[in-house]
Amino acid sequence: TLLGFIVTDLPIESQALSKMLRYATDRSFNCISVDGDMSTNDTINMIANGAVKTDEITEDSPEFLQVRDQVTQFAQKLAQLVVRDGEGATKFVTVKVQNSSTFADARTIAESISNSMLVKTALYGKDANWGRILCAIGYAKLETLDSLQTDKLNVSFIATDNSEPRELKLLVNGVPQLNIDEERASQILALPDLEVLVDLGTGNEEAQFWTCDLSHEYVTINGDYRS
Amino acid sequence: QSAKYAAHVPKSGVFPQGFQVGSVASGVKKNGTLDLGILVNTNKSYESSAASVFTTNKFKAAPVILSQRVLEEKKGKGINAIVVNSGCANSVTGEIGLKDASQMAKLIDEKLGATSSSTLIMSTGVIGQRLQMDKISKGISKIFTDNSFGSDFNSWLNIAKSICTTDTFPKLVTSNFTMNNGTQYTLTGMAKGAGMICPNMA
Repeated sequence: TLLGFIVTDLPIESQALSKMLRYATDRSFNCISVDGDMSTNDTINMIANGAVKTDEITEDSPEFLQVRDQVTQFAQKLAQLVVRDGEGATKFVTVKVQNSSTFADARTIAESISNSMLVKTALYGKDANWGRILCAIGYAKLETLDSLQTDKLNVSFIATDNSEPRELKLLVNGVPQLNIDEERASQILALPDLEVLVDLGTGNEEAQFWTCDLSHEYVTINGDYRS
Repeated sequence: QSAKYAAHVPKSGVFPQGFQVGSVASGVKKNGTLDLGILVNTNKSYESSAASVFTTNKFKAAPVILSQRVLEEKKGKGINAIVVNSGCANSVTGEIGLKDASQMAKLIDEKLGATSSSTLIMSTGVIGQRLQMDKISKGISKIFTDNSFGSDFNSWLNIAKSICTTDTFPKLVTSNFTMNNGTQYTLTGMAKGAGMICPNMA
C-alpha cells in the first residue's frame, strides 16, 4: 500500500490545491511500480494551512504553475523513495520513454516495461535481456499505434555513474544491435541505479516511470505477510 | 538495509509553520513499534485547504471511503488533522470497518474541538481484519493526554515511522522553496510503501 501526505504553509485555494495534487500525482506516485499490484488503501493527502502571510494562490495566480511544478518535483522525490525501498529491491530503475506522439502513450509504454516481471527479474540477474523490454513495449495497452512505429524505435541502457560510454544502444531504428558489448552491459546492469531509455521517434512527448528489480527476497517477504 | 537508511533518511530538516505531529506504539503492531500517528494544523489565521487522491481499486478500504466523504462534505476546506495507523488496513471490513474508521476520526475531532468532521484517515497493514479499536482509542487519547505533539525533526521522523509496514526506512522529505515574488514556503511530505505498489490514484 502507498500512503502519504504533503503539507505546506502556503495559502492555496482548495480547487487549485486539488489540481496541483492531481497533476503532481500523475507525474510521480502514479508513475511507480514495485510489483504491479494496486492496494485498496492507496492515498495521498495534501493540506495547505496558510501560515505564510501571502496572497492565496488560485488557478489564476501568477505563482500557480511555479508552485504546481515545485510540488510535482517534490512528489517525485517522495515517490522515488518508495521504489528504492521496494520489497527485496536491489536496483532503482528509471524507465524513460521519449519522443512519443502523446504523453499518454509514453506513460503507457513506460508502465508496461516497469510492470513486466520478466524485465524485473532480468534486471535482478544483471541480464541484458532487451528482448523482454521490446516484448513489454509491444503488448502495452495503447489505444492506437500512432506512437509506435517499429522502424523508428530505439532502446538503450543508460549508466548513471558518469562512466563512459554512458549509453549502450540495444535497438537502433528497429534494428537489434547483435554485437552488443556484453561486458559494458554487465557493468551497467551491476549499478544500483540505471536507466532504460526508449525513444519512439514519433513525436515530442515524454514520460518516466520508476521501478525496481524483482528478487528472491520479494517472495520471502510476501509468502509470509498475513501469518 | 542500514545502507539504505543512511542514504535516504535525513538527519535534520526545516518544517512548515503551523503543523504539529505526534505518534505512539498503540500495540496493534505485534513488535511494539510506532504504529499510530496524528498530524494537526494549529494555524488559525486561515481556513486550511485539503485535497486527496485515492486508489481506483473497486474495493476501497473504509478509511478511503470515509476520507472521500469528509472531503466532499467540507468541499476541501477546514481539514485540520490526519490520523494514520499501521498493522491493520481496515480494508474489506464492511460496515463495522466504516464505523471503526469513523470512530477514529471522531475521537480526534472531539480532542480538537471541531464541530464537524475535519480529520482524514489512512490505514495500512493486513487486509480483512478488524481494527483493534480499544488499542487505537487508547493510543489517540495517549497522544493528546501526554501532549506528545511536536514540530521538531524527531517528531516528524517518528510519524513517518509510525506508518511503516515492511518498509526498511521511513520516507520523509522536506524542502524550502522561494516563489518568483520572493515568498518563501516549505513543503514536508512523508510516505510509506514497499509492496503492493503500482498506484493509480484519482
